[in-house]
Amino acid sequence: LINAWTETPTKWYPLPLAVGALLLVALQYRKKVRRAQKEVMLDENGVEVVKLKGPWHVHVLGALPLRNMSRLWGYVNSLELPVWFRPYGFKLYAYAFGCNLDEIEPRDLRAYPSLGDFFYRKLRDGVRPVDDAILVSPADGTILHFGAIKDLRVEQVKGITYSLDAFIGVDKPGSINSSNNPLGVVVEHNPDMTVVDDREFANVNGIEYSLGQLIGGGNGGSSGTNTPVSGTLTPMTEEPAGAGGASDGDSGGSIPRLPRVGAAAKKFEDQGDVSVVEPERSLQETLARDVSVAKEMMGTLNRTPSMTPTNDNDNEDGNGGSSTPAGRPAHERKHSSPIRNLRPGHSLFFTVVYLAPGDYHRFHSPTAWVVEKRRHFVGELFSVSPWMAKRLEGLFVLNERVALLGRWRYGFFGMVPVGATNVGSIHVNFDKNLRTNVRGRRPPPGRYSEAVYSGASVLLGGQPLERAQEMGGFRLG
Amino acid sequence: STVVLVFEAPTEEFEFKVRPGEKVKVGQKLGDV
Repeated sequence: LINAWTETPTKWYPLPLAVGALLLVALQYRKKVRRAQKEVMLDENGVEVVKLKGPWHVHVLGALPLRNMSRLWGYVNSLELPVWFRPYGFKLYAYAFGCNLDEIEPRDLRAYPSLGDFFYRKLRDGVRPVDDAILVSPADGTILHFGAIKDLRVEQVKGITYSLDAFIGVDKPGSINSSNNPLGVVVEHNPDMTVVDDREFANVNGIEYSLGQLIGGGNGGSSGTNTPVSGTLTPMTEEPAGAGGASDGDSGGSIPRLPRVGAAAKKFEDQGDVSVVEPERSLQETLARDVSVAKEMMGTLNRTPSMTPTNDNDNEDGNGGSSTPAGRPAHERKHSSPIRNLRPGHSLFFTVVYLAPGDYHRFHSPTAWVVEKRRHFVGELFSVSPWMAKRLEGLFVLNERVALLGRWRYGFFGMVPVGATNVGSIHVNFDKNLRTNVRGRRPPPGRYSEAVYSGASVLLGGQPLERAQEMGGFRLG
Repeated sequence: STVVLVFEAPTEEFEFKVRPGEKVKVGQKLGDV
């Protein structure tokens, strides 16, 4: 080899023209592919279209029926286990995934009928002391990433970002939001059509009350948050979808209906009950809770500028002026969104907490805040493990998730539980109508259904949550 | 599963009190002003 290396004479000769041409074509093709991968595709509304991007094994995973697998996994784990087997089975699971059995409630493992129930276990009171900090962890888990959000792009891992608009959705012009829906009627929102439910109810800690009961009787449709509260609240009888609660006339007052929107209007799809963990509260307790949250929010009872719906002031709309910085891409200026009107000296931040299979899988409120709306994005159910997050671009935008949006002491606040293959079911205690990982045709990525919680608290115009209050959780399948 | 928090806070004053990869528990300090 040494001889060959040292003694072989170097003989230069020109490449055939065809080889050079082929090389140029290959280089050009590679450049084009890379450009296409980096290109941000926008839909007709200017929102980024997210597509599966990543190495070949990501595409193989994308071809799997993950949602069906997830539901099958949930079904299998909902099967009741023999009582004698439960302690052995759950101890083995706890050993394999590092669960601390000393902190669960109930501690008797025979009390958990299935692995699904054990997975959604509760913790004993007092095992999680709550720090005095303004922001505390909403879950047991691992901090995957955190930082400031620049140009409305969130960093998934170093070098890979995704659009915040695509992640939490944008307010569409004409959409019904908490500001023009003060009664908190649940609204299913789809960017392409607005579907309004006219049942009269407000949701307080998972218990539904008629709006008439909640804000007091009387005629004339006096809406708004200044209506005095009177009487004792009693849960409203659940009406089947299509019963038309507003027309019954026995719900304590005349409530103005939201307008139906063309042919697209339809009844709200009843999604069934969701188990409510929070204890039932009296009106006095509810008001005391509201006042407590309001105090923590330091008197920010009024809607903060960040949540105030604004005119887009987009030149395309002809409104003139601009509240958004000049030079922002047109697709970003096209939408009104709370994340675009921050207070002076404020920025957007993010943090990602990953819950491993052995972790306690309920999530809690990370601060004192008011949830004004939720947006349910039906999507894929890829694993959200750190391994996957490093490989699949836009993972959190592709997956099914529930964006809970509202306000806290410093303005906008959003919390987004993101589902995964093994835990496709996201539960929110105060939202009995939310159903995730359901069978059926999936809407295209980016579409979401929206519910508004403005009727949950007369005082705060949303669902108030105290720091570390349990909000919901992830269930298997 | 994952929980993502997105929030507005004072740019200069807000500070995260955790590190990437750190294990956290419910109620543990994440950030403060």
